[in-house]
Amino acid sequence: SSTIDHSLTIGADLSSMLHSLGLPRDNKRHRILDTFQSPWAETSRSEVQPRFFIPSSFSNISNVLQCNTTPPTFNNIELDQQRVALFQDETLFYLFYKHPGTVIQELTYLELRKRNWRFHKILKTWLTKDPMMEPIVAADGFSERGSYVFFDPQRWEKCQREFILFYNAIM
Amino acid sequence: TQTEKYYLVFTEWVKLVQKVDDNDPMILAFIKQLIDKGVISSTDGLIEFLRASLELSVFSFKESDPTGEVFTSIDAIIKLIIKLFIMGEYKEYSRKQFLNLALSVVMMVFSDDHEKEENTFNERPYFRLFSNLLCEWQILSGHQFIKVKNVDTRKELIEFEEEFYNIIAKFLHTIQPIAFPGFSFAWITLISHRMFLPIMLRLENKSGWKSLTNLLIDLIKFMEQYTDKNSIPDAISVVYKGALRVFLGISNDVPEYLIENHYELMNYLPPTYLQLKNVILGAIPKKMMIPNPYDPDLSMENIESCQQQPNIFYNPVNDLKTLKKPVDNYLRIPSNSLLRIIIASLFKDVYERKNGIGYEHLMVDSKLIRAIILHVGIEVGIENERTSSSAVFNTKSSYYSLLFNLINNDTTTIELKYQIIHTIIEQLRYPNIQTYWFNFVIINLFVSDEWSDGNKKQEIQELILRNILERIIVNKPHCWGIIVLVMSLLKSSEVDLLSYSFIKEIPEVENMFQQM
Amino acid sequence: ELSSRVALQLESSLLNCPDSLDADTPFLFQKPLSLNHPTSIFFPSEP
Repeated sequence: SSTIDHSLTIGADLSSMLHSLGLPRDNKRHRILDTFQSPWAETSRSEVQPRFFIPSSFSNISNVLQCNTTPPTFNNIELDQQRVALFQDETLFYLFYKHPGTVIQELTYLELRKRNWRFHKILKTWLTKDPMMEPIVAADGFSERGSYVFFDPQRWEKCQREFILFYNAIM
Repeated sequence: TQTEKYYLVFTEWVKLVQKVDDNDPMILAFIKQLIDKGVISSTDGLIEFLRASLELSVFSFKESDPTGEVFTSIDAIIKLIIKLFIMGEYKEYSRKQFLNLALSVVMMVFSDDHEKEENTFNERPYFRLFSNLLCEWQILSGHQFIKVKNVDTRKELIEFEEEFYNIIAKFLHTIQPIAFPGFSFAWITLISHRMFLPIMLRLENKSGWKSLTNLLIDLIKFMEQYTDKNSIPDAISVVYKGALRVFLGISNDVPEYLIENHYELMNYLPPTYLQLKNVILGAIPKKMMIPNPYDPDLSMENIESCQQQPNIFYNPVNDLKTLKKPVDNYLRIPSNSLLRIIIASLFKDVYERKNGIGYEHLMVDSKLIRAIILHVGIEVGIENERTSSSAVFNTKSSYYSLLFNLINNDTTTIELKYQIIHTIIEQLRYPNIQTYWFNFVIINLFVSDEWSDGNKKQEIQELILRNILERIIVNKPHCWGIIVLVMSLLKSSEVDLLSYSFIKEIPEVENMFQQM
Repeated sequence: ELSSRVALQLESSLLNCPDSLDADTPFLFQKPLSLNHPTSIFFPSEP
């Protein structure tokens, strides 16, 4: 009859449903139920932690993040500033994104600025000038066009982009 | 009051677990005091304490700021239950009984709340409770419970793992949607939980499959109850889409489960859910590379896997009951008297309301028909291995003649014919001996001149084509065996589909076959 | 027929349907790596 929901009888094209399940990925068959977020795509709005195991050898590593307590903590600003200055960029990015709303996020922000990185407020990513190319400042002085290196937190890597940078968008 | 004292003690626990690590000595000290000071040293005390703690946790969920940490108390109570489960050296009862006791308290509070709150019942805290229980168990059970120091306890837990999941399944069966509609969406999310479904599918010796099939049948029954010819409530449509996605996940991860349990699932699947039916019947064994069914030169005779008997988890012979003898005797020596006994048993004495395509009631026992047909298929596979293909791929064989005569007999109603052919075509799945043999059966039924009269032949041909169309005009997936059957009919020199009056009468159908 | 009582309960269940955040692994206590501190509103607030 006209009112019946035909998706129950003749069904629907399943490709979008399969896509929401992450199928098909490359031709290998991946298990999907181990990280099944929810029966509906609409309520699968975040990754869920799968079954995993931390070998004991992983849980008592000393000196993580140059810290002599295990697990590591950052509770002393003076000391922390010195430590933070020793970290490589990726470690700073990790601390910045993984521990929001904490002292260490502030410290890594300051350290990255010292290294000429700037945080883009809208893109919510870090960028720095590509040293190989001098940007061209716009006539009105509010922006510049040039080549920049972005740190992409989704792919966890640096990538170079042509970009028009508005000075009020960075901090 | 005593309950308020329990509230105070539980509140201390909630504060403590937010302040110290999971295996901090203070945790153990707190639990030891709980027992030493008599808070939970008796069964009654334990029940009342857990009940008070759970009621307080649900209350605090309802009162919490939705943007804040709404589950802190619920998370804490599960941590307490897991700790008590591991640490408790109980004299009066075993760990298994403790778990049953704790979950029974949850059931009491849950059903009370569901009953009282009616439409304002909120399923989320109870969902979180079960979800946490599954997650905590996962964390605990990693690498054969390596976190548990006590050797005896660890050994007991390793043996208990299977039972743990079947106990959870039993409680989920108790709170199924037909009984607690206010918990329906949480329930579907729980049976497909990443810490439950994949484990139930892979427990040793398939020891989780029986409970899992029960739960999936609970889900199917629930959908069927509200799948009416005229209208489907939106919420049920959403339930269906969730169910379809879950079955797609199972088909991808463990197709063997669907392959070996299709019989029971088909017994409950509403006949109108054609796409879901194709997902279940279309499952293909993981390691199998299947030939292209559209290949005009394809012949099942040359396909090795078409000689293999498919596994089945639940043997349909169990459902034949008193019919087993007449059916097996007929397969040994066909006789009309046996046939009459079998046919007479296929009719129900009260009709069953079952929304099909073109019908609303069933006068025949579709489950019994499915049991007989699958039993014949299994017997054919055995005979094929024991003697030879010619013994079974033979229209004089008792296997074929049973199916032919069930349809050809004068007492067989059109409904019974439809159900028999419908169920035979359900067996056309991935390449195996049953797909191969039932394909042989359908082709011979289609072209046979043994029917009692010409009309009957047309009637059977129409029923066969109708059942095929139902399965292939729906959106994909389509079953390998059905496509092969269609190709066989299109190629057969004895079949001229476009010449049949019942096809010419309906232009859309005629056009469809012309396309093919 | 879907009784109105069941229909309403089903509706409320759909409204409260748990999502993947509800299903995530619970963490009651995690030794904080660093103390809380008000940082810029532009900074990411979720790990």
